[in-house]
Amino acid sequence: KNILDANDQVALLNREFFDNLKVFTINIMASPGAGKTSFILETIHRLDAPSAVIEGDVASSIDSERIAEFGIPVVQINTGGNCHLEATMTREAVKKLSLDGVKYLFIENVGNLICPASFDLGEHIRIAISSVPEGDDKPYKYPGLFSSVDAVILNKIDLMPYVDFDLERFRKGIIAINRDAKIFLISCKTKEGIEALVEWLKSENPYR
Amino acid sequence: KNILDANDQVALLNREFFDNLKVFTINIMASPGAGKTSFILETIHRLDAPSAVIEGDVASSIDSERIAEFGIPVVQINTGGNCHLEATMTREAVKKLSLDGVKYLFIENVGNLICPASFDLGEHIRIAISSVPEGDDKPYKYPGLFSSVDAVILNKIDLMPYVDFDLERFRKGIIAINRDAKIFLISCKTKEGIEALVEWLKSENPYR
Ligand SMILES: Nc1nc2c(ncn2[C@@H]2O[C@H](COP(=O)(O)OP(=O)(O)OP(=O)(O)O)[C@@H](O)[C@H]2O)c(=O)[nH]1
Ligand SMILES: Nc1nc2c(ncn2[C@@H]2O[C@H](COP(=O)(O)OP(=O)(O)OP(=O)(O)O)[C@@H](O)[C@H]2O)c(=O)[nH]1
Ligand SMILES: [Mg+2]
Ligand SMILES: [Mg+2]
Repeated sequence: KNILDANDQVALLNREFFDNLKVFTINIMASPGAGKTSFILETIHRLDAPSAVIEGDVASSIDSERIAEFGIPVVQINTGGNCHLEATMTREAVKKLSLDGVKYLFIENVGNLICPASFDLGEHIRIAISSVPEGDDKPYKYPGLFSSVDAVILNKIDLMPYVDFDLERFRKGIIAINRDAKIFLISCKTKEGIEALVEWLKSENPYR
Repeated sequence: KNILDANDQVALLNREFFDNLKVFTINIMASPGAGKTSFILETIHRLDAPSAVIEGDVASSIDSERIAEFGIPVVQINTGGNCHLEATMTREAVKKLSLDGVKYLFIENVGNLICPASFDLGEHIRIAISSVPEGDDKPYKYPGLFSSVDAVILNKIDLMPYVDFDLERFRKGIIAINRDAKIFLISCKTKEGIEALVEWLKSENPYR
């Protein structure tokens, strides 16, 4: 489709730009409230090098303000209605960021399990976050996203005792459409599983 | 925009069709896993007249099968990738439903807090469901949807003890963009608040 082709061309330029600067770029996608911002904050604190963030939302600067409180360089994109980030928006946002010395660039996509999946932003790695309260059937219902990522994080595992969540069913759903995807079980609240996830992320960084 | 105009024309025809049949039609929108299907099931059991359901998902028939188990007439729409239901899809789905004697038609929209807001399906009433684990800032971040509905349901209030949720902040966010919206606090798990919600829904039905 024409829109996607045009996007992919800009995405290639973005990726080239990140490669030249040796900035490892991560596209994070999830439903509203699944834990994208929390994951970013917990991860950045544990990394071995400076990070920056591109924060995407339809409206508000709630997330970029939260991130800025920790002194992390961040730029907020407000799409005004668009249900996903695109490569052009990413390109524009990067211009407002100082990437000097930055080794990790996190792009928090708009909260949506559908639209973001189709838009390459120029990232090196794609992560989907699902959360326990959403239910174990999300991979079956939103295959476009779960099939297109390198890793799936299941967040809020601290809530397992209070909801019906069949972990086997969830895993099966992912493996059926994405055999190579890594699956991480974490809680941004109790910090369970975060160390292992950060170790994996560091190991994925080709510019370390 | 042309797509929206074309949609609205079909929506008008749909609404006229529902009016002629005296079927009270409800468009339910929410994030993935917020509780759309659970709300529909809990409500249908408590209504004073027969219901039918149009079930929208990108993929799978998980929800329509769950609803069919209770003997409720239901049709599954799979968009295959589209992030919202449209009036034409609704029109097509209705043809597959027997609406004889049906007084309430629930349309479960695709799980998404953005795209469904712009598409009139021909409904009489629009409901947004937010859930406690998603966080109290959703009305600020997804104003398009929350400003366009008649009622906002906050579901999963049984999880309040285990998450940080500022109810005042949530309410303020809704009132700021939608002063007349009714706000209901419920739990599909403990059944708290459901009676009052069903009473309101019945009172909204002009064909009772
Ligand atoms: N119980 C529990 N709550 C969590 C966990 N992680 C995040 N939360 C809470 O869940 C809510 C949403 O978390 P966020 O990190 O803002 O989620 P998000 O995906 O960035 O949300 P949006 O950007 O609004 O789409 C917040 O109230 C968090 O405190 C967790 O592991 N356990
Ligand atoms: N603790 C708790 N869990 C709930 C409540 N309501 C629904 N759930 C659970 O939340 C998960 C999602 O509920 P659904 O009703 O399937 O949500 P949905 O919005 O229809 O989800 P999709 O159609 O997949 O977008 C299921 O595991 C439900 O059992 C509630 O009030 N409290
Ligand atoms: Mg966020
Ligand atoms: Mg459902």
